[in-house]
Amino acid sequence: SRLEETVRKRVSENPVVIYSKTWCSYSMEVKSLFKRIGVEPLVIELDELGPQGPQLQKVLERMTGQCTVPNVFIGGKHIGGCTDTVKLYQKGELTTMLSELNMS
Amino acid sequence: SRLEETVRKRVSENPVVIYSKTWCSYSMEVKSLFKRIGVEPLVIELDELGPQGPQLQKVLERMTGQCTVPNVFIGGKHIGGCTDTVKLYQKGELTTMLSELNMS
Ligand SMILES: N[C@@H](CCC(=O)N[C@@H](CS)C(=O)NCC(=O)O)C(=O)O
Ligand SMILES: N[C@@H](CCC(=O)N[C@@H](CS)C(=O)NCC(=O)O)C(=O)O
Ligand code: FES
Repeated sequence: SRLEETVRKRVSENPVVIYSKTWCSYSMEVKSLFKRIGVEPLVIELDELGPQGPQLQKVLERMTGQCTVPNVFIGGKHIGGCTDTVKLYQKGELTTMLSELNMS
Repeated sequence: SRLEETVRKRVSENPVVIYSKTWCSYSMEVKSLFKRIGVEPLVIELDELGPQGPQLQKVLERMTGQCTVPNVFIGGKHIGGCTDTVKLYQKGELTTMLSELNMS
């Protein structure tokens, strides 16, 4: 689908992509984590896209099996949500992934 | 207002009251915190109340200055959100408050 193509394009062209909602604290946490480590992700706020927001959330669910936000991609690879991303960071694996993309 | 009266009644009649949203992870965290310490709060899910949900959220903002969820009351007193409640718990003050209400 066209929406699916948009996602594939975005996650392949941007090292870090976060599908987020502006008023969601878990989304805020994952955005500020990347900010703290000096990485600027591409952020797509699903609540600011009108009716396309829920559609995009459904497409992401089909593609990744994850129906929740935040939905995080690194180097085109689906990482997971806030908890998954924080765990990776605490294990030191996040910075490793980012440096492999020349990012941190 | 009638809605304001409902809030006052609920927080005075119930030792722990949480205004929550079912799909919000911060709301889930604070609900499971109380569950872990063996306390059963009265939970009001604002997203399950139709148009009354946003109205209630506005009333809570007028009454407490807090426009966000989760919105937590203990012993009729406004505590704050998820972060505030977790901080109180980590300081040992939450269990103290609850035992003063014969609750923990
Ligand atoms: N453990 C997941 C929790 C994800 C989650 O439950 N997200 C909520 C918001 S905090 C959600 O997407 N709810 C449904 C929705 O907003 O459409 C994570 O760390 O990201
Ligand atoms: N630090 C606050 C954050 C509260 C917050 O930002 N809550 C969000 C949801 S996680 C909110 O209420 N957003 C607006 C809304 O849902 O109406 C807490 O710990 O509770
Ligand atoms: S909506 Fe509250 S943490 Fe996501």
